[in-house]
Amino acid sequence: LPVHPENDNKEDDAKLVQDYLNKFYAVEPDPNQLGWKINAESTAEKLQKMQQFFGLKVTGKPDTETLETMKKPRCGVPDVGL
Amino acid sequence: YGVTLPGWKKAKLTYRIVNHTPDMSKEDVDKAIQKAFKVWSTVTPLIFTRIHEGIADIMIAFGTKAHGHCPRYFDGPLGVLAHAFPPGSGFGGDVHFDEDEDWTTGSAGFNLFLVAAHEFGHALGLSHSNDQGALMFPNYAYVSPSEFPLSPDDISGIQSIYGSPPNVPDKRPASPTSPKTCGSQISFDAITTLRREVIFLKGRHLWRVYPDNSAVERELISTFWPILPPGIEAAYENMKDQILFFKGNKFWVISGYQVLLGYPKNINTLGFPKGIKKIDAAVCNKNTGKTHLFIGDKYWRFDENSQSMEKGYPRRIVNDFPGISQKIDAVFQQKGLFYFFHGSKQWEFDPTAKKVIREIKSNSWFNC
Repeated sequence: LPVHPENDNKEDDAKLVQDYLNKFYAVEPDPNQLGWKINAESTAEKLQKMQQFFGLKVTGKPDTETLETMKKPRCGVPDVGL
Repeated sequence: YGVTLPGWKKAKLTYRIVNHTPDMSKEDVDKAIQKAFKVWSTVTPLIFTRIHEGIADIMIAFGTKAHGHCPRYFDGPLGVLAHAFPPGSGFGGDVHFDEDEDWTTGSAGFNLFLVAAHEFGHALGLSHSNDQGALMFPNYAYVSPSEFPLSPDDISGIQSIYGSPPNVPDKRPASPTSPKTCGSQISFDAITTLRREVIFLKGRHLWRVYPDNSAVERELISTFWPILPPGIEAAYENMKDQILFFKGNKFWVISGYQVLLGYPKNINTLGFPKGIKKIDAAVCNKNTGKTHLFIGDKYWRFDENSQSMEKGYPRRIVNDFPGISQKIDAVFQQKGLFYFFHGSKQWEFDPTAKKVIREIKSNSWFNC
């Protein structure tokens, strides 16, 4: 059977979310070592941070509004970290 | 706002445009970059000088995908437009633009001036703001280049690192302020503070006064706020770095150069009864967070924290401000004291002691 239109883009959306969070929500300062550590937060936790930053509904899930925000042209500097 | 500390340890910074985008003329690129730096030098003590060779503090370049030794890379059209590094040596302070974008001077593609101004914010030590009206908000948003792009949040952020510009005008008045301003019969429509300045309004004009050094500048109101009509009747600076302007039964809330969306509104929305058609004068007491709005021989009090008119008002002015018996043309607060104006006179009033300290001519602030 043809794939339902709603399921067509699920893989793309998942990749978009992962790429976005890796680029902009993946690092944080290590308070113990004055250096950096790879963020051990889950994808859902990072997504919540992103949603909170952008004033979106904080669900930890990639809803339509969150995906639309992720697709917008933006600066390449991470939103978390230094 | 967010900051990446420390900032630069010096006020004079150099920049170099390493290469240019073919999307625009070299002259337009140079102008956009220069204008973007001016945005920040206007609100800080920083001075930016261009060099054409060697290592500058801020190296500016256009590149695509993986470019040079940069640890970050671009992603083709759209997506990431540019990036920058916080103050420091090596890549520190450097700014890179994605050459796969369409760079322009206007609203098509991506406006180089706006993106550059944002990236220079990073190069000076700001990180992203979650204030959607701020230039340092991460997503691109076109605004007309004729508008000043910094929001109060941006200005607070950069001044938290570098402080504000030296409070000295470019040219001190060679002679005292003009006879017109110093005329003995001068009166004002409204007066408000604006950060460290005092703004006197009359007709289509305003005077910017720097009380600390008696410098005075006269401008058209429309130069700053084209949307405001002449003949503003009352104005005050609130606790949120905004100014409210009143004329008739309307009022505007202005933040920086911009009028907030949805204004003007009817003064009834502040909590005035329907019969009130205009405000004579207004002042926010920064020490208490209460705004006094004067109409005729009475006044109302508005709580800035709860954003509501207080109960028990109106009250007679003379009861709570002994010695202020004339209709009030204008009023402002400076160093805790109120200055009430009527005609060619003003009264310095201590709101704590509840008494008039002295009577002065209304042009005393103008270096006459």
